Amino acid sequence: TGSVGSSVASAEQDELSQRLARLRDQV
Amino acid sequence: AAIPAPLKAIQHHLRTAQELEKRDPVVAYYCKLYAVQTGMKLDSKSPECRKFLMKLMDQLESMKKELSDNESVSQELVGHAHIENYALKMFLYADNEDRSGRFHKNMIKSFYTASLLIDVLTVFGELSEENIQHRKYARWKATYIHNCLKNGETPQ
Repeated sequence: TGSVGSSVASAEQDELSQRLARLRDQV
Repeated sequence: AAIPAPLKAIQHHLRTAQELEKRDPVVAYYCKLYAVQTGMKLDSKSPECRKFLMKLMDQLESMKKELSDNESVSQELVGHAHIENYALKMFLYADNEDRSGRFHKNMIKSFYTASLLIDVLTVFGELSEENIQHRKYARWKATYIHNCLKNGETPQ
């Protein structure tokens, strides 16, 4: 479950980075 | 919502965003953008911080929609000039009060807000040497005058 937890965490981190890039028209 | 402990460094920028939301939504938008970007570097792994940053991102996205006709938001170069002008306006007001010997809470806050807005300029890239010097001076002045008033001394 630890690895599932960390996968979820990195997916959410990616989501934040992607949303930030979209917000700044960098994608 | 309460700011998680690892993100305390962005609390003043968020408070400035909140205070300026009605008066200047563009400045509020970039203060929040700075807060999210800096917050992600501080901690985007703990559930508490992720949740907090996601909420901030929701707010930023809806602000961007509301301000979509505003060039200062749709074009970051214009946004940069807008924030820099606002910071300079705050700085010059406080500096004028200082040189006229009028020391009060509002001018301390203006010096401090100017320094926070210069932090915000880092979302656009490296700061100019002039901005680095203004930030250092404004932060030092705010602290110095605050301490003088607290101790009943007259600033020099």
